[in-house]
Amino acid sequence: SMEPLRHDEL
Amino acid sequence: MNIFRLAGDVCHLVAIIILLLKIWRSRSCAGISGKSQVLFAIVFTTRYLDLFTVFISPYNTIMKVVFLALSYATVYLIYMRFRNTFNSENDSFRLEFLLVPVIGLSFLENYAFTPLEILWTFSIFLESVAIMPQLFMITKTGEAESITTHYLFFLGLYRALYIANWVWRYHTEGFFDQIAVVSGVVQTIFYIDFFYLYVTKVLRGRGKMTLP
Repeated sequence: SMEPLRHDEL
Repeated sequence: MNIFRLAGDVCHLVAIIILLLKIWRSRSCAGISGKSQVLFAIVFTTRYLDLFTVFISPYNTIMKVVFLALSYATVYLIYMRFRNTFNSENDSFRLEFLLVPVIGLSFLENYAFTPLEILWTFSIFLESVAIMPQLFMITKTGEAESITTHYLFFLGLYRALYIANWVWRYHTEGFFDQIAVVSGVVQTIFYIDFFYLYVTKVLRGRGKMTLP
């Protein structure tokens, strides 16, 4: 799974 | 930011405000699962621990504060202010049946084995099942006030819109958050039978939703 750099969603 | 995510966040905010206003104005939390509201407060708390360490945008920070404040205000109203109207015998869902698997899974499946990342994963998995006590209460009592169904409708719609947001972000920026997507799909699936009842019963002006 691609690892989102940071969680920019609520 | 895209229209799907913005619409999703607005639906989420509307849902939370609908419930909070319902409890405040009716001065009662009858028919509301306090356990689900506690779980949502835990979801926001464990997801927004980076509130002070990671700055995404003014919108992101403000919405996190608003969601935290409103969710704790809702829990406060249920368990403190109007606790004498809280019928705990109807709110009988065993939370350990949710918390144990969610905690276990967030240790197994995460992007990084760090406290913040495990807590974020825990909040994503927990959110997908947090509505269970509320849906269980409705099946148990066999009915839900129409305001409560509007709350559930917007709450279910918010994550459905987030799925559209993930499709959009995948095709426009190659963004793919597998944990959030899988969990969001599961969460939305739980609402499907409610959506059906909502459209066939509540929107036909029956007022209360009575389960068959």
